Amino acid sequence: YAFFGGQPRWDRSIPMTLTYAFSPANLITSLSLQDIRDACKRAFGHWASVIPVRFVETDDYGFADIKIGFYRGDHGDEEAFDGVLGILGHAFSPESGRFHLDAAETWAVDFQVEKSDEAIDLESVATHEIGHLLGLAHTSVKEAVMYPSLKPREKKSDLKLDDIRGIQALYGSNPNFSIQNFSESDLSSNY
Amino acid sequence: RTTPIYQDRTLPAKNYTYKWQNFEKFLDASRGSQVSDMSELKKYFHHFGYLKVEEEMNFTDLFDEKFELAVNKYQAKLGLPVTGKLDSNTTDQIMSPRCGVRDVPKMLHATRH
Repeated sequence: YAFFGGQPRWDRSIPMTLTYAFSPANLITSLSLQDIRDACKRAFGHWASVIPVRFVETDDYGFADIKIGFYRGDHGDEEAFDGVLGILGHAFSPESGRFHLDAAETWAVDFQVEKSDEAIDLESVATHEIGHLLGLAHTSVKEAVMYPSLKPREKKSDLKLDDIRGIQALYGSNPNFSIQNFSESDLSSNY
Repeated sequence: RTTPIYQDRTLPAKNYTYKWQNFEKFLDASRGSQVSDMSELKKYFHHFGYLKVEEEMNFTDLFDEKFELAVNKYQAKLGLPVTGKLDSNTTDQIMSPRCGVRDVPKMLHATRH
């Protein structure tokens, strides 16, 4: 795992709560808002299960800690999106909270429903970008969520040991999480 | 034991159009190679933090020493065999859809553990 330079993290007392909201003006219509909300809720849940941080959705976009939106091309942050595939999304290091997804992608929450060969799993990308929002940079570990690439129709939203060790180095462990149990179940499922 | 059911499928590159599919033509290029539009690949490497900013305006189509170092850095960072060449592992990885965040952050280097 890797951190951004200076190792930034959300500087609040532990356990902390971070709010998130969806930009009302920057959504996509190919998925329902409920599907988007559910996918992101699951993505936040992956991280919340391993660190003492709670994520709560709010309607108050202006005051949310994390602001989520779908954008096309140049959208004002000097990191223009590039159309279908290529760059899928990006997010900024703490405590910016900006979480942007490329509206041009064929976003999917269920590959049984979305049959496109170019479909991209929203939950997987969201889980990755939340890692950036919390302070993780890209890792060299291919299986990890924080590896920078994701192929179409690939799902990679379950945190791996590399992701967990990295995020817990920043925020500590969720008291309800046991790395030993995780390792055992991970090994068991691999077996 | 029942046969596993594979619900998802990951398709090979040729079944859909990668944004960076044109980079396939650089396959097997190595130091000393000169291939048209390699400057575009250098821009890609610059974008993700592997080539320095001050070199951006001078990108050529020559696979030079600086670019070889950038390829080495890229391969090491992404857990690929470090060959310094644009082998198939490397070009496949370059063409894959990805997060827009730089692998090597601007100004400050990431701390790896």
